[in-house]
Amino acid sequence: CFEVPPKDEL
Amino acid sequence: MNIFRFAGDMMHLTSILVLLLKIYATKSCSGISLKTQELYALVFLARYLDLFTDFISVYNTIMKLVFIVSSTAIVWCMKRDRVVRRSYDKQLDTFRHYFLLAASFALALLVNEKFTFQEIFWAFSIYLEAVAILPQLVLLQRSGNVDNLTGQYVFFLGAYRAFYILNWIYRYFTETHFSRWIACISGLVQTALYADFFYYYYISWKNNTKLKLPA
Repeated sequence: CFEVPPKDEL
Repeated sequence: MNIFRFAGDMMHLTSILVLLLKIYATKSCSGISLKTQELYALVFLARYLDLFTDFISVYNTIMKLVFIVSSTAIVWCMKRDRVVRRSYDKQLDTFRHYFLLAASFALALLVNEKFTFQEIFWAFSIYLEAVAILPQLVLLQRSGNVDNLTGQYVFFLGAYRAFYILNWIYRYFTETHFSRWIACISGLVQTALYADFFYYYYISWKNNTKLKLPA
C-alpha cells in the first residue's frame, strides 16, 4: 500500500 | 522544522512585505507583473485546499492564511485601486500566462501522488509556482531599469527557493522517509529560473550600481 506522507511544507 | 525551512519561509514572507511596502509607499506597481501575481494567488488557493482537511501546526495554518490573503490583496490592489492600477505596465506585461496554467494543469493530471481532487490541485500548484515568476522576469527584462524595491522583491523570492533546497537536502539526510520528488524537482527548476537574475543582482550589488538587466 502506498501511503502519502502529510504535506508539512508551505 | 529545520532552520533552512524557517529561513526560507521568512524570506518568502519578506518578499511579500517588500512588495506590499512598494505598492503602499509609492502608490505604484510599476515593474510588477500582474500576471505573476495572479498566478501566485492561484498557487496558494490551489495548494492550501488542505486547510480544511489536514491540520499540521498553528504556524502552518497562519502562514497559509497570510499567503492567501496577501497574494489576493496584491492582485486586488493592482486591478482595482484607482491610483495603483494607473502605474501598471500593461503593455510590457504580455507574457501568455494561460499557457503556463494549461501546461501545469495537464502535467498535474499526468504526474501526481494520487489521482484525487486535492492531490491534483496540489501538484498543479507546485508546477505552477515553478514557472509563475516567468512573466515577472520577462517584464523586468523588457523595462530594463529595475527599481530597488522590485529588485529586492525578486531577490527575496529567489532566496526563499534557495533555502528550500537546502531544507530538502537537510531533510533527505536526517529523515528516513523524506521523499517529495514532485516538489523537489519542480523546486530545482524554479530556482534555476532565478540564476540569471541573481547574476545581475550580484553584479549591481558588487559595483553598487542600479540593477539593470540586458535586453
